[in-house]
Amino acid sequence: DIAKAIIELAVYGKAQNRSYDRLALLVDTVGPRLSGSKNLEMAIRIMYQSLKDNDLENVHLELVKIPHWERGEESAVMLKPRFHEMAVLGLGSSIGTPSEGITAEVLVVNSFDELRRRAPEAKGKIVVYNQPYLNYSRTVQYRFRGAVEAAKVGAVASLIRSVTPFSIYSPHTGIQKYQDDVPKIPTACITVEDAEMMSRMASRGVKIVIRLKMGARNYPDTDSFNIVAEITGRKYPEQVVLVSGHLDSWDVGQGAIDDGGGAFISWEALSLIRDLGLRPKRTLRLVLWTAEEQGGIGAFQYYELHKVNISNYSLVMESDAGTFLPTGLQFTGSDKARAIMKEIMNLLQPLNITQVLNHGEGEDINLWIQAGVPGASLLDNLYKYFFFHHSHGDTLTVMDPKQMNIAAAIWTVVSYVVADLEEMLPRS
Amino acid sequence: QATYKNATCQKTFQKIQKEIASYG
Repeated sequence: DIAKAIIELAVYGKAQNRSYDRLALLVDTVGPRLSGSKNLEMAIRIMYQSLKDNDLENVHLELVKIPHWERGEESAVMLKPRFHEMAVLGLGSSIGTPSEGITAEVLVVNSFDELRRRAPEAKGKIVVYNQPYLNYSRTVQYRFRGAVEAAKVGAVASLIRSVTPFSIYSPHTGIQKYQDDVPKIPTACITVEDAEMMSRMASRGVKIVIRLKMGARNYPDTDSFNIVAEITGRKYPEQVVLVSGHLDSWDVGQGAIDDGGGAFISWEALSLIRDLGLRPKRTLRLVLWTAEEQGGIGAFQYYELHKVNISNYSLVMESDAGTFLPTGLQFTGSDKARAIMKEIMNLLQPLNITQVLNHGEGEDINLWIQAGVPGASLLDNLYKYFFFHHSHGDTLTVMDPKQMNIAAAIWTVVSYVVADLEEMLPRS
Repeated sequence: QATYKNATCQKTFQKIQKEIASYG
């Protein structure tokens, strides 16, 4: 009756709402946790002590050098055809503008193809991307390499429509990447509303002029840490089931959904197992990653350090797509392992969430999955996720403690049973 | 020990099924 006991404790018992309450305390105390910030440093310190206080084993920090970028003051003002102060959020790793800002005419494009076609018009201008939202992975390319593509055709800055299917005038930040052989230009996200408005203005032949000011600065890499805590296995302690989320966030909102929820249901999994007095056969290892938002920096460091033991990893799990009402478990692995995961998910029939879907993945576990380790991620109701993601709206208010309880129950049952089976999950 | 090094599942799926059912 172990699965039933986990569900009972997480959803109906004493532990209900615990992961939500713990997350509330952290995000209200520390706020958002940008890579390289004092906030992230404080969050790591608090979490380290909390995991120790929770009587977890082998609690330790693993050093990682992470990027340190600060946005500073920023503004984008439309000067022509009318005065309009636009909401703007600089993109991670962007350079700043000169203190007087960059004032330039705008070229609005709807795609990279259109930018290439209209390349001769782009020189000296601010390129505004008004790309439609298709899905996250496709549309995010504009945010990631919008500045590089604009700079290639001589633009002086780029403003990118926020990557979201819905907006109430909310800019959404995220990481962008420069290319070595292309000049670096400042780049930021604007709202869907402003991108669409400028697109309409441009289609009417109206000249648009914007003054963009960004105080963004890149500093040398700084020290940070992945946090590790365990329940050591009783029979095969050297073998590992890894359960994880990332502790860093962007510097807006509270970083509650991305990825406070994932980090805290992962902690909750170990807490619930500890509360029930269980000890699986192999080690259940919690990792709270640092600097995921900058491109999985902490996860890369962890992989480099631990890949020598890759044959001992039965399953790697990451929750980084919200902890709203779960729809199932995404899984990548061999057919045999998938059949086993389906059996395990049947244990969740009391919650009526038993689906095993394809494409288990996560920025922080992908290296392991690519190397052949079975991987799982939590799939939940994503309807709201990208409305709030990377914006000032990413706060605890969006979250629901009852949904988090269910997410934690699933996360715990899966991680515990895989850790306690007599054999590791079979690989291809 | 059931390490991945052997790469193959020593138990039949039916046995694993039964083992998993014992958690339910």
